[in-house]
Amino acid sequence: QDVPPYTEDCRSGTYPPSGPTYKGPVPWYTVNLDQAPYERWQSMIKDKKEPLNDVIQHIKKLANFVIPSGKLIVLVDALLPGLIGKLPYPFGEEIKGVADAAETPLGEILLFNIFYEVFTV
Amino acid sequence: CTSVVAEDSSGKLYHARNLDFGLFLGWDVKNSSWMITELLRPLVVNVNFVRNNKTVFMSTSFAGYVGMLTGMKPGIFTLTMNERFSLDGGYIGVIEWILGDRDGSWMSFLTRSVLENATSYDEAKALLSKTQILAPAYFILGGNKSGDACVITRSRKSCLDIWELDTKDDRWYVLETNYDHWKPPLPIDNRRDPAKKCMNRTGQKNISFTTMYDVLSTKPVLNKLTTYTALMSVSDGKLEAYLRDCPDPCVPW
Repeated sequence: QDVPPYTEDCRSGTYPPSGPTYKGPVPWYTVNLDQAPYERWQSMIKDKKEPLNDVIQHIKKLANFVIPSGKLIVLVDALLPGLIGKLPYPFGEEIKGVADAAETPLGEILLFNIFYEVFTV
Repeated sequence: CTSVVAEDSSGKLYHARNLDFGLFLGWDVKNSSWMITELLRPLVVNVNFVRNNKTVFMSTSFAGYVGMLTGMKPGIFTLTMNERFSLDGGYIGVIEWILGDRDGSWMSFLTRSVLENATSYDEAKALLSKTQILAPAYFILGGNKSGDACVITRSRKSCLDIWELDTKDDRWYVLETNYDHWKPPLPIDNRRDPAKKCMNRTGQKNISFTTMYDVLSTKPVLNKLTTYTALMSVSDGKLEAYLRDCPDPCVPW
């Protein structure tokens, strides 16, 4: 087990989760779809503002590593907010609400939301 | 990622997944971990989406990410999405979309719309297989009656394959990692065979949250990219998710 690829025999007795492979429970939140899209995520984002900004900062660092001039993030901040209205309802409004609650530029929150599409290369 | 839908001997369906993300997005040498995986863990949330005070669907997601990668419509269907890597990848779709070709759906927005609006397993299956999308993907879908589960393999513009559960043919589970099921996985990233070995060893009659969690806790199915494990039982309307870690020795992906 100590040499690559670190495969092991099928595990048993791991549930309920505990021990070194368990990092904790996942908290529950409610999103009310009767609320305006802009407002739906606000209370959750207020709780998660700091870790969300940590991820965004890391993505920016990676972008600056790929294009060291910082121009990629300048482009993200300048170009992406203009496209928010082109997203299907209600996603543009929801992302605006997330960006405002996190006090993070809109383009960077949109980038976080489309990271999957960009990453599939 | 590893997603699996299994049917027990009584016909009850279980759907479970490991969400792996962050490959090549910065390695932390000191802590022997992927930086983005570590940063994503505190963002993992379970969300109960309600309308008129009633649950519409439930999801395990990342705070700030309004699309869905894992979700359940209680009593109706369960859905996970796994990444499908391709040179004709999502970045092309994004560029096309920015340039004004907006025929394709954003992946995670499509899964969210399906969870929110589809009213049956068949409707979800049709939407996931027929809607044009911006990035290739695997959709792993489970229903609420015997035989209702499949893996939908998608390119950006078409549905390449629908791989169905077939208990009559002894296929009592469908399991998807990040490779087309009809091709062998990359030899340095073979999570499929270890997962299948553990599923086969468990056996159909013993399938439960307990044994599915065991399978998803076995290295390399559990690896340095694993952010969370989610377990869903559509008939019970139960979704459980747990943050994961993979201390050394552990495969990086």
